[in-house]
Amino acid sequence: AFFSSSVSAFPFDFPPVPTENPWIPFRNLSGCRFGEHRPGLADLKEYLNQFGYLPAAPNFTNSFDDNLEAAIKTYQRNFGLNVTGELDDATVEQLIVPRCGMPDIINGTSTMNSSFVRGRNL
Amino acid sequence: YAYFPGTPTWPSDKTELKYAITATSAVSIDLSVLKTVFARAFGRWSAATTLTFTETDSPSDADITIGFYNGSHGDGEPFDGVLGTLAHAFSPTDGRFHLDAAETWVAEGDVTQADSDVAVDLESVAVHEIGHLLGLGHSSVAEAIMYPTIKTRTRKVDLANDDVEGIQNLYGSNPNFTGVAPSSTGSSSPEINGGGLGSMA
Repeated sequence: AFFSSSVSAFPFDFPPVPTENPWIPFRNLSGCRFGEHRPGLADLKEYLNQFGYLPAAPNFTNSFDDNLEAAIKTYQRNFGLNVTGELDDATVEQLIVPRCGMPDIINGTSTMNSSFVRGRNL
Repeated sequence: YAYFPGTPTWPSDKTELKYAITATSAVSIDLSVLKTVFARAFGRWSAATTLTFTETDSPSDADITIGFYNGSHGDGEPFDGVLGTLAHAFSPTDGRFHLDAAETWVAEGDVTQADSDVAVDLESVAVHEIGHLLGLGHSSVAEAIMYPTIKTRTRKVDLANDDVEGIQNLYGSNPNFTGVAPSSTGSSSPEINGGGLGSMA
């Protein structure tokens, strides 16, 4: 549930506000696919966890594993992209578009109606 | 369109919702402009449904509270500065609607002609987040207001068929509703997600 659960640890010393799109570095992952190991994949996993595509983990690694591939496929399905499971250019460009902070998947249930996408694929 | 797990909604006897703009010190937008923008955003949803929205100056009297915040702001969902996450809102009947104060919000004028290449249209984001406040989840229909992403320098404020069908299934239809704008025709079959959550992140 979205309850008040954390308060800044530094109430009188706020960290500086980032001034650039925090997801631009995902462009460095373009072309990455299953089995590869590339710096930045852990950050992508954090992103996919934030929006419900990957379960939480104590430490995300920079390995393109089967869980990441499945998460990317679900993401591609939700956004009407070609379902390749790879970080193709179209997927990366979609990932960096500003968005609502509400997750797309909650407790394993997608809040995005996927029937439209399924129908289009058929 | 889709709903949150458990399909949380406002109670059927609560059709008149009050909202308060409670935290604006982090942005330099004039309060009167904010009032106009949010009133227009709420109006787009009330035009399609039986719900009505009234602004109140008293947060304690409000069902919905709207505020601009930087970074960590006490709900466990910190904002991330320029772009990235723009805003978030809570499902019924929580009523909290938070916007990232770090964004280059455009509340007046034509956002497509904005000088800044990171300009974000405030009303577009407001219409989307109000959808969450009322119980709609994200939609995979790109034309829908409830699609999760919005590009910079883009204005998207008209409800699509997909949004209208979703909200009217929850709250009924406004008899005076004249339909969606011709360019907003995204539609899909109804889908209600099952699940145990009544509130969501």
